[in-house]
Amino acid sequence: CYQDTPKDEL
Amino acid sequence: MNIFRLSGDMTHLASVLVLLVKIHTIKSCAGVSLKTQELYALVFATRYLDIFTSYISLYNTTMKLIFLGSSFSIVWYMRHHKIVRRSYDKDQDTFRHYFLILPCFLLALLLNEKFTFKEVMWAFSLYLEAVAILPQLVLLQRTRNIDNLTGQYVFLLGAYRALYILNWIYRYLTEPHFVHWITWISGLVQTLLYADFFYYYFQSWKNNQKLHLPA
Repeated sequence: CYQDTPKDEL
Repeated sequence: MNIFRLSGDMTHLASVLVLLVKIHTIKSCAGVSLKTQELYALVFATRYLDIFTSYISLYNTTMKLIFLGSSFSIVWYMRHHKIVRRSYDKDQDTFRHYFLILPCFLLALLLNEKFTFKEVMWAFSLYLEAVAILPQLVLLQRTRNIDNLTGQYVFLLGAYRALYILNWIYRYLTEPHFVHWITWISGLVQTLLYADFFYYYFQSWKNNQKLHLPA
């Protein structure tokens, strides 16, 4: 399930 | 932010610092693969396309700028600095990085979270990061004597990947809907590539001997 969240990891 | 993620980022930062110390202070890049460094510069350039458009935190933006700045400056030093570039093992560092870039790009076109430019580039950066260490590992195997800084650099990079896996397990258990297959699988593949190196690194550490990889 894809969450359209900003990618917060580096 | 959890302790695994923070330690992972700090280990990653430490690996870059070790490399910069080697290049700035000792003025040597012996044993360091320019191919791997160029691949990392490409990884960060394609992953952080959103650096000025989506703000997450000051920590996030600062780290992104550090990784972009350090990877490009390392490449610049190895290619153009009049003293550093002389120590580059050009004849040993023969891995063809285009053979890694093309398949990763094709895979990113097929497997991505959304078929948009940004998402394809993001997936590409993850696939490429997973294999970017290969030229460095090949170079290590060819180099007769691995100096301490180079060994520590690769060890810290591997530790950073291992800590990120713990971070994902932690986030999966604590955050609802935290599922990122592309990140996890490419991250797992990347960490497995270090397994062999880790084995010999710990062996040499245990026996208090210089790190030496078998041919």
